[in-house]
Amino acid sequence: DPRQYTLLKFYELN
Amino acid sequence: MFEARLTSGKILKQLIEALKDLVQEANIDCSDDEISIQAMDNSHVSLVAVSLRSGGFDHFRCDRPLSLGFNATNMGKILKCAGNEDAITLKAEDDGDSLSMVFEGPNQDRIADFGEFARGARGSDSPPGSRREKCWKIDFNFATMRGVGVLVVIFDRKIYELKLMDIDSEQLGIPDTDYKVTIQMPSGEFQRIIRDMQVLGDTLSISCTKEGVKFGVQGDLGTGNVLIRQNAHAEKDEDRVMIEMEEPVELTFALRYLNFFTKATNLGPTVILNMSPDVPIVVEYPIGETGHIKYYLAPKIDE
Repeated sequence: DPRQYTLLKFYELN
Repeated sequence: MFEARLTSGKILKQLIEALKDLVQEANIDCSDDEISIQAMDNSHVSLVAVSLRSGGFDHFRCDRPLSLGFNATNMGKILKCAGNEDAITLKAEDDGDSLSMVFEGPNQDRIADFGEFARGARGSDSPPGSRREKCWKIDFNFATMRGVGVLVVIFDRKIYELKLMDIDSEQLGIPDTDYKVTIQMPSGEFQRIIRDMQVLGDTLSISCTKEGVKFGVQGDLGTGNVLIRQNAHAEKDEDRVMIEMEEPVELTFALRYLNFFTKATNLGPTVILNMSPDVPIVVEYPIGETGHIKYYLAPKIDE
């Protein structure tokens, strides 16, 4: 199955 | 001091309904040009972002930026007490610990002779949308129609206070992005596709090619595929399907989250999907001229 990523892989926390 | 009056209070009811299954606690950030909410679900897989521009309110005052931390379930419970036709006013003091919500029934609800108040309201410098301003307007209308007497509406008015909380919300910096694919389609149709696909499996692939947009699911029961073609010339705007594509994109997503997003369907007739390879999808529901609710969902990627 493909892996579910979190948004933290794509965007920086401010 | 923050004060904002939304004639169509239903928007606020629907907004909270559209996010309360995804996020439990969030901040309403108030500035002089908008109120906004940004919050991630507990697993950090999805994010909801709301913006309501100050121009969409019939009265808006925000003396300095405020963050109002709220529990979405509790706010939803209070908003259920507002009628769909009610206007809703939100009020908060700069250093207060509660959010006041005032629900006013539609103008024609109750009419009574209440002349002194109306005369007193004439020519006052009340802010637009305030009770006095409304009285002046209604007084004026009746005076114009009848030529004599003063009739003023006594509003069907309910006031609730929601306890606020301090929330350290994690804000994501989401850069402005040019997406390779933008799909606009009827929100009801998108909702139906998501609902139907959930019967078959947990993971949805969305593939955009020059043929159209293909939604596909594979599961133990079998497979399902729905193809949506461009239909830019439908009679009604809200029935149109418009596809802008720079290059073909195929991504897969957890249906569970997409299903949460479709709770926003009632907010507008249209949904806009933005996709680029290997980045989160943005599912946007425009809210008339007032603003939007956008959901971001991280993709599932083959390793």
